[in-house]
Amino acid sequence: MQKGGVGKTTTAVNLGAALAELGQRILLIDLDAQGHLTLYMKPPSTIEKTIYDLLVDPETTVTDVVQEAPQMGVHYIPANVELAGAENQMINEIGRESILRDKLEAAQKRYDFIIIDCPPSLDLIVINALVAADEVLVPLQAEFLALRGMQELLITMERVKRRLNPRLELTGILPTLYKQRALHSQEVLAAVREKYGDKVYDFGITDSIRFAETPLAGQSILQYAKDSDGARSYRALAAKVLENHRL
Amino acid sequence: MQKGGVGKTTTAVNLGAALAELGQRILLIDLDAQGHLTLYMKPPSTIEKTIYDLLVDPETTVTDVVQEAPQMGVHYIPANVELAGAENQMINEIGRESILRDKLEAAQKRYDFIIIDCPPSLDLIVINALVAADEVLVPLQAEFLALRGMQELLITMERVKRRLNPRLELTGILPTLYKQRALHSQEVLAAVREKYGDKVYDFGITDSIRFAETPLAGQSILQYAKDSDGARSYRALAAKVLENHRL
Ligand SMILES: Nc1ncnc2c1ncn2[C@@H]1O[C@H](COP(=O)(O)OP(=O)(O)OP(=O)(O)O)[C@@H](O)[C@H]1O
Ligand SMILES: Nc1ncnc2c1ncn2[C@@H]1O[C@H](COP(=O)(O)OP(=O)(O)OP(=O)(O)O)[C@@H](O)[C@H]1O
Ligand SMILES: [Mg+2]
Ligand SMILES: [Mg+2]
Repeated sequence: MQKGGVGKTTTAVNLGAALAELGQRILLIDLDAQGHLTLYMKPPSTIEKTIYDLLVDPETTVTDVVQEAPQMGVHYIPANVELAGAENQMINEIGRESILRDKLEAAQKRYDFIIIDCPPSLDLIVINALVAADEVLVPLQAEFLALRGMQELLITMERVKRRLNPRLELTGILPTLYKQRALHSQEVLAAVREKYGDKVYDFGITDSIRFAETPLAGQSILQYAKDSDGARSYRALAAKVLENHRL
Repeated sequence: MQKGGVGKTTTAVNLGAALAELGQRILLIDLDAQGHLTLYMKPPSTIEKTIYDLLVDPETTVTDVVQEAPQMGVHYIPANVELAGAENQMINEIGRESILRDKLEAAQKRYDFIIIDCPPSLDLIVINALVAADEVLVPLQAEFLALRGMQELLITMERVKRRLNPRLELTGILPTLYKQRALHSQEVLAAVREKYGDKVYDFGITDSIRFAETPLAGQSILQYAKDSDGARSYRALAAKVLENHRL
């Protein structure tokens, strides 16, 4: 299971914004009842339908729930606390792990990339994300507990791939919140590179407090601090993701 | 809901260890299927019963699941990935929010403090913790998203207090992972002190990479780096918790 606080939401938002800068049509999906991705999008106060409705109401389509974030150049499906009740509604459905994939089918031709931001848990909602996805990008904080969390996530991905979604692949492992001068971080990162080779991006996102200010500003790092290392790293990530996608 | 990666497990372990140093009888309970608290305890490889059994099997008692961690001076109830299946088993039980409280009743006289480490989610398992508990200690990373998470947790606590557990109280808010030189951290902390006054401890745990090494070593910070600021702060927290407890 993916550890808490390792930069999943930060990566979803900034990779999405950077791909949008490169002209890609982007849909971001907030799958976390805490709605942190949604906060970055400066949502209107009167959101009626969210990812909850898409998951539990057979009649609701992506078009009914999509919102626009023009200042960031992306579309998104918002989440709020209502999502916490979704699993109970989904648990007895036939094909309950494929609900999200089926709903997203209609939207696939409208977007170049659909990026799903998951909570730090392993439940039916997250399994739906792994069944809907083609690829998984794993943000990794170079610390022992986060490394454990990643290893368990990779095991889960293997299981999902075998039983539910044969095309699921690991796109890459992105070092995040990286403390360059800490021996522990360097050791963990070296161990990860040794084990996972070229699945690990050769750049990472270094620790910079500016990221913590971006959700308050409702901006990506590309807008908030456009010449910062963080902005450059996320642009480099977008270029890499796009390049691999075209191969 | 409590944010991911804000020091919940680190605080549960180190507060528990520091209280044990002061002669208190401590039971730590791992309520996270990722089992990170359990890792610190250097568990035996052959753990058969865990918190999962305590929650779903009416016959299992605390005595059946408790393990000893003599090197840390505490007892603990371990968790592993099996816990992810507990909610489905509990959801149709009468009084499903009080299962943990009822099971812990028998153990209360054997321990001075029972500390429950929760995952970063808001589900039936965490509600069980809030119903079982007398007090909640909230680790707070002084960043915008973590502040949002804390505010939502406090709302949830109010709701649990009203409907399920009238004696639930907020013990205190502990600044964690604190980056002293970052303006954003200072601003968030100042806003928290202003709003929550003396509920906020007047010391915090500053950001130090040594904490990330402790789960690998299977030690508390008091053992791993006994004269460090981190060790001192957790000892100060234990003294404060004990002092308030005796009033
Ligand atoms: N490179 C970075 N440097 C410093 N702070 C960062 C960096 N990336 C993200 N953060 C901050 O760290 C905190 C956690 O990041 P984020 O919310 O993206 O993690 P997450 O994995 O989505 O967490 P959760 O498990 O709660 O969903 C946030 O306050 C965020 O702004
Ligand atoms: N004061 C600190 N300074 C630096 N690193 C810390 C500090 N406290 C904890 N850490 C490290 O930060 C990471 C997250 O801490 P921890 O696991 O305690 O958070 P958590 O809230 O329990 O996370 P989760 O939401 O995943 O359960 C761990 O690698 C931990 O060792
Ligand atoms: Mg997140
Ligand atoms: Mg934890």
